[in-house]
Amino acid sequence: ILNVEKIEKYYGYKGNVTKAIDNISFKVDKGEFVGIMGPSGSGKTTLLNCISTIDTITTGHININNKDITVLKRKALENFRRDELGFIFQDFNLLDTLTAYENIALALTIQNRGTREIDRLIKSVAKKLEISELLNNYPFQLSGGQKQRVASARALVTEPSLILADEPTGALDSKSARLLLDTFEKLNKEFQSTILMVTHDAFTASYAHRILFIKDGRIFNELIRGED
Amino acid sequence: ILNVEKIEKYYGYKGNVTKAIDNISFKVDKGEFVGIMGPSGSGKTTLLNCISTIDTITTGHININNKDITVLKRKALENFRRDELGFIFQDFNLLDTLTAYENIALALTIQNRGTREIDRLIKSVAKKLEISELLNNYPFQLSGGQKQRVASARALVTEPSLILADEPTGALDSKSARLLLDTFEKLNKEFQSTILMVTHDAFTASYAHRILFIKDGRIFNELIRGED
Ligand SMILES: Nc1ncnc2c1ncn2[C@@H]1O[C@H](COP(=O)(O)OP(=O)(O)OP(=O)(O)O)[C@@H](O)[C@H]1O
Ligand SMILES: Nc1ncnc2c1ncn2[C@@H]1O[C@H](COP(=O)(O)OP(=O)(O)OP(=O)(O)O)[C@@H](O)[C@H]1O
Ligand SMILES: [Mg+2]
Ligand SMILES: [Mg+2]
Repeated sequence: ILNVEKIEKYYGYKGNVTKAIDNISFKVDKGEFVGIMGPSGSGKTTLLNCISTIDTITTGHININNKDITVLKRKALENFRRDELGFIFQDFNLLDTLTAYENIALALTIQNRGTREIDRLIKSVAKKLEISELLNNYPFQLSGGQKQRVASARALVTEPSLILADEPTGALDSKSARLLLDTFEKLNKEFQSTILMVTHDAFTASYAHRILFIKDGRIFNELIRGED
Repeated sequence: ILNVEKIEKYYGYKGNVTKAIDNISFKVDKGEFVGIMGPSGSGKTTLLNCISTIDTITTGHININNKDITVLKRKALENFRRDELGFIFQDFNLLDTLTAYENIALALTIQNRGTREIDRLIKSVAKKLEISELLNNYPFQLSGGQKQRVASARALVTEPSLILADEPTGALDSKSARLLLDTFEKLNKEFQSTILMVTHDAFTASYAHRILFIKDGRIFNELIRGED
């Protein structure tokens, strides 16, 4: 489902350039659950932003479902993001003027679903992540961990085929983290969702089948879970 | 140094009220390093916001250095926050229009320090937290963990007598977390700084001398580290 070939990403201009990604290549099959770990500033968020088409790469290719996303037109990119992708941002990225319910609904209204179906899907994902009582709160009325769960609900409510998660349990206590990770695992097993998850937490990483280690923008190690 | 007596905090209006803090009392002596742990939404951030005077309590008293902060006038509150307090926010709270250097300098310029002294203090704390090369970056040019270290540097650069930290290692890998925690420990041992730190990470909690456990706005348990 995902094939990353020799990608590089630079920030800045001629004199002052930072190389955030330095010649990274890897493949992910459909239904895989892959973790990404690495020190702060090593390029994990940059990698996810490039794969999700939120940011552009400087050189190389990224193929998703055999389509090269670096050459897709704007309209095709928007359709891909809307229908195939669920993204959980490191800083949550909730809209402050909408309630938790409306933030989650956003992902479904852009897919032109009916209001009754939207309501059913939101109530179901809210129950799984234990945020049902918080749906009428605005982001400023939520704690850090509650915001992270609302942001996760927005990404998962469309049951996307590819889930990109950037430290999804960073602000969560161990019980909330387990609820979210169990939801990931269910989507992975039942719907064959492919998951790419950045984390620096060992418990969270233990859910992945394979872990890529990144340092200074390069993959320097890989761990594959043994047969259970 | 800190005496919290029967405090309560409610959010919302008559019909729709959330009790975030429900009758909490505890004392912290000068030079103590205290951890606060608890599930997501249990009231940890609300507690720190009330102690730091960023938010107000509904009932009860908070005494810092034998002064009741719930009755201090505006000017006295500002002086207390400027001279005694260092606060590391859960969402970093950096100003997007300033560089990392300027964000850190802000805490010192409001104390009317000279530019040479400001420069020396910033360079020294930046070196401890390994962000020296990032000082000319704006927040949007920093990774999640780098932002958290800049926010911590801003809180620590004034060597405050009371440090309040809200999940200061949430976005950090284990090496960066250790750097920050070692800096806390040094301030605690050498300057007798009192530290109150919210965390849900076991390694981070292991630095504290005492841990208060909070659930639904109440302290329900306390652990005191045995003699080493
Ligand atoms: N402005 C507000 N209006 C209404 N309710 C609020 C407001 N701010 C916080 N709350 C509620 O108060 C409770 C405590 O929030 P708080 O942010 O203190 O939790 P926390 O322990 O820090 O959680 P986390 O670990 O997720 O950061 C939560 O249930 C939250 O929904
Ligand atoms: N807009 C930008 N301009 C310049 N440099 C940037 C920009 N965004 C990120 N960087 C740099 O690129 C590098 C990689 O950043 P990235 O956010 O991918 O790190 P990360 O691995 O996600 O780290 P963390 O664990 O701290 O979140 C960092 O050194 C950062 O300073
Ligand atoms: Mg990141
Ligand atoms: Mg909090």
